[in-house]
Amino acid sequence: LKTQLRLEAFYTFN
Amino acid sequence: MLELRLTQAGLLKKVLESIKDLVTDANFDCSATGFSLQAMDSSHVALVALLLRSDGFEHYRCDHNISMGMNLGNMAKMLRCASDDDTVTIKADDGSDTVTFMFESPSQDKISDYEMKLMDIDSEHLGIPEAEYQAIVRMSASEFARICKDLGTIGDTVIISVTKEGVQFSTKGDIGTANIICRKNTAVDKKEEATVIEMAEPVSLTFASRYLIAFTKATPLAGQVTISMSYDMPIVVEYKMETMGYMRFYLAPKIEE
Repeated sequence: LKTQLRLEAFYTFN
Repeated sequence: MLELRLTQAGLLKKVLESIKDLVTDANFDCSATGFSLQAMDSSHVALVALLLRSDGFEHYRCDHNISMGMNLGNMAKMLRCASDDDTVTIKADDGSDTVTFMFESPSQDKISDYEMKLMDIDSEHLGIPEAEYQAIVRMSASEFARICKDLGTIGDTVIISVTKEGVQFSTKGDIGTANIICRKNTAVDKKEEATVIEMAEPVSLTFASRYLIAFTKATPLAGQVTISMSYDMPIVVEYKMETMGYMRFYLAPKIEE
């Protein structure tokens, strides 16, 4: 089963 | 005071049509660089980054940086009232809670203005560093749209794999499987039909089809699409608008647990 990652896993909030 | 004049309302219409289903509300940021937007979809899986460069406008006046919160569906509704070859002027006074779109027909015999309410939006800006990608594919934007649409009818996810020979799109669903290989090819009649691969390492990643399909709403903006991938990083799907800037979509991958 594959899990959908969210963008916060890669980038930080400014 | 903000006043931006663009001779082709059609471009702005296409921009709005390509993002309004992905993002409901967003802040448009206006600075000396240009008219830009960065917004995530509600699930924080996809992000859109738009830049319309200031020098692409016929007239560009932005006295100081300003952020205008807009409902993209409402903005699209107003822009649909413009003809593609109308000139559009976007105007806002300092401190105003409205923005005005003025449309002028090419012969100047019809002038309309639409005033839209602005909204306060808590924007969550992500810092996206410039990155070197392991694989970059440039291919026909309409071909990419066709592939996403076709595979989306068969499976919920698409595996995109890049090798130096080409790019492969695969899916698996209840009814069966599908594989499409686009080989690199620069011997084409029209340069937008070329498939160009720049690759440091082969990359294979899995993405949700419905987001890729949503991104392809931007197909009318460009002949070619640029797809950038690195292992365990969001994919970037970019439509470059000649002289004006770009529309970039970022999508987080799906990973095996």
